[in-house]
Amino acid sequence: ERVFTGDKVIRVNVQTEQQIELLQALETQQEWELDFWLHPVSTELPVDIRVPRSSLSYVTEYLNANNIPYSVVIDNLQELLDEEKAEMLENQMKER
Amino acid sequence: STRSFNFGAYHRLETIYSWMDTLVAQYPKLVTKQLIGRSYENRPMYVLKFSTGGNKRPAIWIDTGIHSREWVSQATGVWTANKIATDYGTDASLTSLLNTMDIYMLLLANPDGYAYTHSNDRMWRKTRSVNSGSRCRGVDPNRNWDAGFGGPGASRNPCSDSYHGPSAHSEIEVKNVVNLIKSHGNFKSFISVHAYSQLLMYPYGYSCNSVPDQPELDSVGRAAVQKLTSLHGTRYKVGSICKIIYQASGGSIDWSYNMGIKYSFAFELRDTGRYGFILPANQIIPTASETWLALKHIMEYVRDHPY
Repeated sequence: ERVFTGDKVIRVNVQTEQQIELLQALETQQEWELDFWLHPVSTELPVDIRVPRSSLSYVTEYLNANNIPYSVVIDNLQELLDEEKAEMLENQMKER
Repeated sequence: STRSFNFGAYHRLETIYSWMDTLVAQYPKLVTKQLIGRSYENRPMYVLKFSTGGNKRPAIWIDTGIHSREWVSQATGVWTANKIATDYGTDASLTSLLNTMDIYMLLLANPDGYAYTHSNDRMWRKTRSVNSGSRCRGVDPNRNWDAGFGGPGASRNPCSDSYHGPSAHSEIEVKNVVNLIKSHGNFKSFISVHAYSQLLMYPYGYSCNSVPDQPELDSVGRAAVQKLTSLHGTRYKVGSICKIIYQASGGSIDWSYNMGIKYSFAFELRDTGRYGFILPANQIIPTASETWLALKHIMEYVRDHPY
């Protein structure tokens, strides 16, 4: 099963068209295996990205270098998934 | 029985499928289960049909879970199916609706993807079909419909999460729905439920030009969202896919609208990003309950505005 330990979900509130273009360029760079939960399309919409742990330093440097503000929404995705799974298993037992 | 099923929890595909059988057994005069085909990996695709009789009555289509990782969508579908079955006969408006119309619900519109999110990759979105010549699997089932197919907002790259596939309706999961809608021929509304972002959208996605029925769809959508917000204060935006999310071609409700199904809508449920696809289970019932108010409004409008 795929594990997401250390993966973060970050939110970028884009402010300019140029920032959108920079994020769209980032989206095309497949080597970083970024998973765009919400895509960069307009300054009125947020951009959510799941960033694999291995790509974190590159992505944060890219955003900082281009003065693109972001915040971490989910710090460790696997923790959330572990909770979700535990809750599901507990419920399964109750239902049985 | 359906009473021991916890609607406030996420479930595996097998559990949902067996729950569907208990629902049919419990409400045999109202609910039937129809096999509409099988998925790429040969899982059955079942539709729940809510009907009080008649042949090919005007019908409403609701699908959930076409993007498999959007778990609150499938969970909302299950809650809603139970709600329809239990409220028929006591809710006067729903009862009058079902006395003249049918409701079809496809709870797991992407069964292979959904099973894969449980067994291998919680973040899986697409189908699980093999793409010849590529190591990447799957097609985005909401870019595979014959409506502006292959246009903006869809990718030619099989490794992309928005890969549109080799051709329109190439995915058997999409084809199964297309075949049913076409052979029935009397659908009046087509509603597809996704997550997240809290949006209620109507066509088009593949073009930012307004559809002819835009004013009516917009007003119905806004009234539906008003009712949704009234329950827990959850705020939604309303608009065409192209204008409030992005230009996205090959979407299901663009296809259904172009087929003449005027009341075509797509929901993006909770939340707005705090948890995204990993919405905690304790939000399932609040999400489903508020969504029901919007769904019911749309269905009542469709009932009262035959065409």
